[in-house]
Amino acid sequence: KRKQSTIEEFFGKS
Amino acid sequence: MLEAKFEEASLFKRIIDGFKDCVQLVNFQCKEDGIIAQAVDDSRVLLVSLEIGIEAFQNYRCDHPVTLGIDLTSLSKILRCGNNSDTLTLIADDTPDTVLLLFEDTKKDRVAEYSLKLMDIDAAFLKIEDLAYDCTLMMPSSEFSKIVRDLSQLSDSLNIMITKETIKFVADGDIGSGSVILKPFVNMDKPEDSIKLEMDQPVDLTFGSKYLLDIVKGSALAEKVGIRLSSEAPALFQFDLKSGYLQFFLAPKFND
Repeated sequence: KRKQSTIEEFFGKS
Repeated sequence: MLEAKFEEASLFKRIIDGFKDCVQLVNFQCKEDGIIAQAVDDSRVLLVSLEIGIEAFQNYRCDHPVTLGIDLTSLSKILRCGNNSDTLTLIADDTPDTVLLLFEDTKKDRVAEYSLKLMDIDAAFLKIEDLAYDCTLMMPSSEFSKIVRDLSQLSDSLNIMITKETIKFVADGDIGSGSVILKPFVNMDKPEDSIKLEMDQPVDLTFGSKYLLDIVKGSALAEKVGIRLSSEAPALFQFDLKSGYLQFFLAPKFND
């Protein structure tokens, strides 16, 4: 089973 | 004061149509060097980043930075009111409550003017790091669009595998499975039909089909799509404008 990752796991808030 | 004039309203329509189905509320930041926008979809999986450089406009003037908070559903309603070949000018003052959209048909002396109420949108601007990618692929956007639309019928996930000389798209679902295999090649007569691949490392990535279906709506903007893949970062799908781009960053699915 594959889990969907999110954008915020990679890009931080500026 | 912002005054941004597109030679053809169709360009701005295609830009907005390219991402209005995945995000709704967007801050457009207008500065002297052009307009940028960024938004993440509700599920926080897809990030849209837009840059429209000055060269994409017939005339552009912005002497004071201004942010236009726009509901894309409302904007689309107004954009449908203009004809594709009209010029379109966006006008806003330095502290705007509304943005004015002016459609002009110079041949007929027809002028249509619409005002769109702006919104206060609370959205953080994410810092997109300069990423190192394992593979960079450039292919016709129409071909990529067809592959995504075809394979997404079979499964809610789509697998992209790249090895040395092969690009493989795979969908494996309840009703069956499908795959499309491409090889890089150069078409001398029609360079835009070429498929270019630069690979540092092979990749094997899985993405949600519904997000890819959103991304391929950008295909109306450019004949080619640039796809950059990394095993450890969101994939980047890019449609270039004459000046600027529409980018989609898509977070992959990982093995649990």
